Amino acid sequence: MSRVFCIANQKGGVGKTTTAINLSSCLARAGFQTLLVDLDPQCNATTGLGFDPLQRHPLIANDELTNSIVVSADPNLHLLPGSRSFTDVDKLARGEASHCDTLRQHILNGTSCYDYVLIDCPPSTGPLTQTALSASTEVLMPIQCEYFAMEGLTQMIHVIRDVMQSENSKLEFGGILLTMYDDQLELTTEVDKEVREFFGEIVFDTPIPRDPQLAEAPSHGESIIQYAPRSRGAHAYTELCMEVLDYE
Amino acid sequence: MSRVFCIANQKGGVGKTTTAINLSSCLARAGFQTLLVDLDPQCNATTGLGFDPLQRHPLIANDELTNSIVVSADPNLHLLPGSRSFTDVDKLARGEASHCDTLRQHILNGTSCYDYVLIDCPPSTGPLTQTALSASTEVLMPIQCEYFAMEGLTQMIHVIRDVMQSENSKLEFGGILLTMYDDQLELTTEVDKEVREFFGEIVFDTPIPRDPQLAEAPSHGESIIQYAPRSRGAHAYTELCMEVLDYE
Ligand SMILES: Nc1ncnc2c1ncn2[C@@H]1O[C@H](COP(=O)(O)OP(=O)(O)OP(=O)(O)O)[C@@H](O)[C@H]1O
Ligand SMILES: Nc1ncnc2c1ncn2[C@@H]1O[C@H](COP(=O)(O)OP(=O)(O)OP(=O)(O)O)[C@@H](O)[C@H]1O
Ligand SMILES: [Mg+2]
Ligand SMILES: [Mg+2]
Repeated sequence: MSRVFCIANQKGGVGKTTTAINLSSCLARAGFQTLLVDLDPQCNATTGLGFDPLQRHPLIANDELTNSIVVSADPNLHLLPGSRSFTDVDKLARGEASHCDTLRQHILNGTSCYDYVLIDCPPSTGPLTQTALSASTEVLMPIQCEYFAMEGLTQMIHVIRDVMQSENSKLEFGGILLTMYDDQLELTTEVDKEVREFFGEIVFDTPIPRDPQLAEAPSHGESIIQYAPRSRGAHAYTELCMEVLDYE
Repeated sequence: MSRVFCIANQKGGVGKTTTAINLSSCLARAGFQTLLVDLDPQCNATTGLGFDPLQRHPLIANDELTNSIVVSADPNLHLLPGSRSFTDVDKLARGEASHCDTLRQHILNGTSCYDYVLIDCPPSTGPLTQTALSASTEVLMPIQCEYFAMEGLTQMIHVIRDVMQSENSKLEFGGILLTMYDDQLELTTEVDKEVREFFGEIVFDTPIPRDPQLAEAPSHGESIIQYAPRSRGAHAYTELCMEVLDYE
């Protein structure tokens, strides 16, 4: 039974893509068949692993998903690349109810052979993210330890609850991940405290520290595990992976 | 003749809102009648200045914009608050051509008494941002000195060029602003060099350094000028303001 993680947060730049790439890289290295799905028109997950975005979005083009899936440097880690094609993304983004349902089926059918599927979403609570949520078993929300991040959480929770209450939804909370953690800063510790008080157990114990090598890795088309396996960023994502696996 | 700046970049978390709040605060302090327009459903510009988002989006509710405009702690700085109301934002976001045009007219009519208007946009190139671009005289693009930021620029440029070529557009490039600048990092200097080589003169001389006080200020509902006037962040935004004014 695949675990399908939707990596979502409407707040921008909180580490969704960095988490999608590096957590899937850790899961692959741990021996699990892992698929990373790039649902963001920015295609950062695609280029961050060293691939080019596709001309047509594989979820729109009427083709078997498997024909678009590529294998990364780690044979256990596969990628369904995204596309910047405006018309396709617009079609996806203006998702009408039946269309979302098709997308959802398409994702579920094309990914059932994987142990883990991670879906990288754009910074929005619109139809793209909602479709991803409706196709997922768990939602993982990275949040930066800063003021605006706290504000955005409540809005995200509403959207998530709506999907959870809809028919056919298997969605549960996968966890909240504190990112770009700088324990030298008062703001970080304040937000950490507030988030844990409010959300309790669903906050991962492992925070991801600020580590410049996490920002460098994608410019080489590599995950942090390949680029700098001894870095603080690599250690943190490995710890996070352990927490995700323990949960089974 | 108002200068209307659209603060845009589809990449998330690059400092659009931080720039919208602090540049408008500097312009106000320099004596100019300034209006900050919050076009982002996240409403960070609104809460960052200490106000509550509105129940209905003022650009949708059929009312004079002036009835929704509030005055900040600095009497020269006014704010048109945003709204998180999903139906309104969705209407705005699914903008049909005529609707965009109404929005554009609405913005232009309601803001003509200001010297400077700054429009804070969500992380997307969709209809909300396109409407803002079509109502603006200049587009200001903050970019973080990291790999994904470089990637996103080219996509933004396409959208901007499209708007520039459409009828009635007064849009010009206002400038590219390097944000969260950390001159200790190789990645920062690499991206700085690449951006300046590619874009030349339109890149502002002033970069905005990474300064934790810039992230703390919004949690007090204040701009950096009020919260920490002697901080590196305050100095940088003041320098940027000088560059913007010099351009006249
Ligand atoms: N822990 C970290 N330390 C240092 N840099 C980081 C860290 N996590 C992410 N980054 C960098 O911060 C920037 C934003 O991260 P990322 O693109 O993963 O966020 P995102 O939420 O996917 O953004 P968007 O909302 O645009 O999709 C990127 O340049 C990334 O390389
Ligand atoms: N120069 C800086 N130094 C330190 N922190 C900063 C700086 N600029 C912005 N920040 C912080 O980084 C985070 C992202 O900035 P901001 O919200 O302004 O980006 P944005 O582009 O508006 O994001 P979004 O795409 O979600 O609208 C915020 O928590 C902000 O307070
Ligand atoms: Mg991303
Ligand atoms: Mg913003």
